[in-house]
Amino acid sequence: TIGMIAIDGNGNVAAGTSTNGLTYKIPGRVGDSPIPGSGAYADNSVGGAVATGDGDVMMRFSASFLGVEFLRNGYTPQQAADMVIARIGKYYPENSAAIVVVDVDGNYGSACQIFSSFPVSIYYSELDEVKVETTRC
Amino acid sequence: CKRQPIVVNTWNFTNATIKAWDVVYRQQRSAIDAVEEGCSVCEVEQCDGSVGYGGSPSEEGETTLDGMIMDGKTMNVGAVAGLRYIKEAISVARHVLDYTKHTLLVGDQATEFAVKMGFQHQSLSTPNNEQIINDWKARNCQPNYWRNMLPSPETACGPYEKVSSSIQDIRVLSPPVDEHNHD
Repeated sequence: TIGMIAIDGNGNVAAGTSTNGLTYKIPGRVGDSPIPGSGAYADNSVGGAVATGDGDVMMRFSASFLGVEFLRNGYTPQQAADMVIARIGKYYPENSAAIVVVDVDGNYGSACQIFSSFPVSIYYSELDEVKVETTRC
Repeated sequence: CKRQPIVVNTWNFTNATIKAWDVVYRQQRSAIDAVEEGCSVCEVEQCDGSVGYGGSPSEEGETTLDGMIMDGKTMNVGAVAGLRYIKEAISVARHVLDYTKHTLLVGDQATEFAVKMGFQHQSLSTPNNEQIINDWKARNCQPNYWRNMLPSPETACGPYEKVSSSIQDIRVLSPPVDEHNHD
């Protein structure tokens, strides 16, 4: 699954996902990726978030919406990401989950559980090339 | 610090990031265009086998796609789920956003919508799908997502029948979701 957040030169925020889901799924099963607020969420007034992992679990927490709501409540993107994973981990500590949160100023944070690591790809104008930052879960 | 514009995406799918950055920075186009075109790169490249055609088959060996795009300016969303026979999931989602008043289209009728919008109807399966499912069947269909069925889904393939409620197994054992198998 890819989840992506972009902010353009006018400060507009967009987020999206694309996936083929989990292998061996029961036919008809859909994960969190196409569910607004779960796989991705964006709000020009605060920022955006995208989530990845075990979609059957993650959609039960509206993970991306939750991350953006934490931003709205004044938390930093890193705090917001940590709090989303903590929320999921409280109930499902053994399920894979990861999230990236970006605020409207371009600050970002990521958090994860169970995955051994969670790389995030980033590009902004101060960079000469795309950067990959990896979070240990 | 102020970092506008910016593109951030999950995993080390850097060609998607580079494409989105080109759209939003060099071409000075919209964030929504950047997300669509960035994620489309992954659909073509079949990033990690977890995006696009020919990956993550169902028990029956079929690949279906899910995609969603959200505009934070208008709070409008377009999405497709369980999309069959169309490779461009996020672009179809963009068409749901741009050309309908709906949010989410699913299954065969999402496919019909996509065809009406000019997308090509084509198989999403590759020989890799068949190999994955043959290997899975050789492992007695392990792992899988069934529970409370007979024969036991933990040891045998289906078809299954429901277990009566009095002897239900309440354990929730999920197949591994890892760096190469995720939503």
